[in-house]
Amino acid sequence: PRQHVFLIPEYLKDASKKMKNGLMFIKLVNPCSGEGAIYLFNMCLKQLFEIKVFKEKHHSWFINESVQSGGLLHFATPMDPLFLLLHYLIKAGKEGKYQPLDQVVMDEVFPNCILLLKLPELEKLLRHVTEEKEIDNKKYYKYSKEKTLKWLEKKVSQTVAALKANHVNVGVRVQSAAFFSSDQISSDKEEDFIRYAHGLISDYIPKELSDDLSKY
Amino acid sequence: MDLSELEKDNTGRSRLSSPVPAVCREEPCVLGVDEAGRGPVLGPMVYAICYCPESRLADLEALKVADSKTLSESERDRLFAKMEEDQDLVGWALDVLSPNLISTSMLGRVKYNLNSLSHDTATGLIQYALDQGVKVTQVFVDTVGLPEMYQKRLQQRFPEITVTVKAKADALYPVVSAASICAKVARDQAVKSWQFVEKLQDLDADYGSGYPNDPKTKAWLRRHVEPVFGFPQLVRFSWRTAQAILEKEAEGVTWEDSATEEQEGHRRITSYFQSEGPRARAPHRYFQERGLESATAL
Amino acid sequence: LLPCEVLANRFAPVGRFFTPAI
Repeated sequence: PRQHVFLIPEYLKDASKKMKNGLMFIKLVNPCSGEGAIYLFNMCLKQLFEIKVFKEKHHSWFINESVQSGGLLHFATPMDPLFLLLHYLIKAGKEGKYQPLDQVVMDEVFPNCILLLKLPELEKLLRHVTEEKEIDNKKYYKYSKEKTLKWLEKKVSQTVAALKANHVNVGVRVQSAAFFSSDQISSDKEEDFIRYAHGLISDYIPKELSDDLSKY
Repeated sequence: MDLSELEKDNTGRSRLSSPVPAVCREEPCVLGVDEAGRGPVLGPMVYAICYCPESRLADLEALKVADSKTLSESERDRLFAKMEEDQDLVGWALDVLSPNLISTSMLGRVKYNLNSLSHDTATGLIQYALDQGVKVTQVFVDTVGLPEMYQKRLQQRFPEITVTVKAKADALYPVVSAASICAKVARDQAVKSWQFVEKLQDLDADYGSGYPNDPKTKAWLRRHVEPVFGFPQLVRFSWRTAQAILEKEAEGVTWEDSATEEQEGHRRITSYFQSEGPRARAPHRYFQERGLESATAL
Repeated sequence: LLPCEVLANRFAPVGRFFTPAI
């Protein structure tokens, strides 16, 4: 059988022990491209992880007493599930009316998207990007672009702070991140950081929203 | 012969030598070079020098170190013991080149072929004798490759010594034959007492002479080929015999610089201009610079 | 992680043959 090598946060290890299927690899939409992508869902803590893969040719693994071709290295990093919910809310938003969430988050191509409905504090999350109405104790949601842009702006600011804290080279010259002198950072202007952070966030939102965010 | 150093690490090269007879630092000496184990597909190749005062060549001849090829293994051992006894007659030194060193030299990215390895080893041993203070005036070498070119290179390297490179030198010059005996004794012993770094379960040392056409050797190679790791390091991976078995029995491996890369058909120039449909947006440079992309399948 | 691709997913006697060294 194929074997995969993953870098995942330590605390996830007992998730797979605590309950059967504690960790599930599922295919969901990539909110930027609309294509499929692999995610990891932690059923215990109801937490979503995106999977990035380091792929370079001519590598393989020795894993204990076996060899595994390909030599791929997978990374699982926590991801804000609101990016995925947003994908469905924007799609439904085109109809311009309030809808119950379980009619919005549906996808015959990626049926596992219903797992997103199990996320804790879902209503709190949704308030960042939707207008809501309550009728007979049932909640109805409608996508709000204004609120979403405000939410995304916060994301960009958090990302700028993280880029600085991690000394990521945002200079316009595309250089390998490994070779740069720290004083380079000071010369990078605030605008470079914002542009870079916008670009990074745009990997998780549709093109149209990315353009709106850029103007915003 | 004490090969304990070799047994500690038989993946590189190790040098052994006798004490230098005092007389060899005073009187002009003749030095012979020869090697053993050039042809076999397994085990080390051993380069040896033997040197003795010109005035004592007759005594060396008297030892009956005739053409070493005509001697049996036990006769060689006996003669070697006698040379060791006669400490003020001959001195010797040898380089044991492990199969791993041979393979990695020949298969390295920059090829270092067997002839160059041989020439450099012989040169190194002659230099070693000079560094030990031996008054070498003549050197006789059994040829490897083209005698003239080899002779010229050695003569350039050691202008103050008379160098003679000749085929079958071990049958012509007793000091070369003595070197050949040292080399063969060392090689036989190294092969016989080979310490496998690989903890082989069904270890059997029944690999015959080690020559590629020896049926025992071929059978042993086939018995011990491992699809991922090839062979134990006793084997010279760069030998055709070994490669033939690997090509048949072992898994394929691709390297960054493996030839297939170059053979890959060059794309038609037009293909660079045809748009390949809506190109999926490239990942952000943060990921590109780190070789990361979204996993779309497991 | 090996700097070459072994084109197989299979058992391999790694403990016996592979002695990592710097």
